[in-house]
Amino acid sequence: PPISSIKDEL
Amino acid sequence: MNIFRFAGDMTHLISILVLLLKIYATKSCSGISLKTQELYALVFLTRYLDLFTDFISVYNTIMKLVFIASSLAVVCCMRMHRVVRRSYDKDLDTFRHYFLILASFVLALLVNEKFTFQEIFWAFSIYLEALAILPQLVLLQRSGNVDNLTGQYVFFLGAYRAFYILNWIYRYFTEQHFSRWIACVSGLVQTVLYADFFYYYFISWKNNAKMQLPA
Repeated sequence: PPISSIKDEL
Repeated sequence: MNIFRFAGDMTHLISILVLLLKIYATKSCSGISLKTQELYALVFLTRYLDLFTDFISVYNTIMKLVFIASSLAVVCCMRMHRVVRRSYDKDLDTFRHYFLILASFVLALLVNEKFTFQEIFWAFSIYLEALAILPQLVLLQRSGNVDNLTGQYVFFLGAYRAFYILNWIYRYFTEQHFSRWIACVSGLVQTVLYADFFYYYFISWKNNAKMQLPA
């Protein structure tokens, strides 16, 4: 599943 | 990546560098709460579980490694270093931070995006980060005077999440399906917890006086 967008944050 | 988030990450990095500077330059950790440092190490270890499984960008991976390594280094230094640990305010740093860990974990079990191992630990790290500063603020309240580097450390640590709130607002208006209520609400609580510290920090800066927190 695509990484939910929040997970591209630190 | 947007300017708010980049500014937030850089501010976070600056806070860590100021903390390292304070400990290595003064060979003292007086005024620093070991419990807050332990909570932050736990926050990074539980948030970056996907460090080796999901590659997002070189920047993302490097920053995660820096945050994990620096928080562990500070905890180890405050516990092991024979000179530094003597300056630790053990009798002032008595906040029962295990309750913060328990409360965050229970909340993460109840409120998460998906009931999976990684999502629960991610939510746990978000909630814990919002509360992690409490032992540090209590320690400063008790010790009364705040030395410059410690004050700057806490200031930048608080400012970084404020930048992230601007980042979330920006992304909310520029991206569809931007659902991150967990991080937004928690980040708001986290920033509000710093409110009185920011107030006294601003007062001391305005009067160009040493920062005093009311006992």
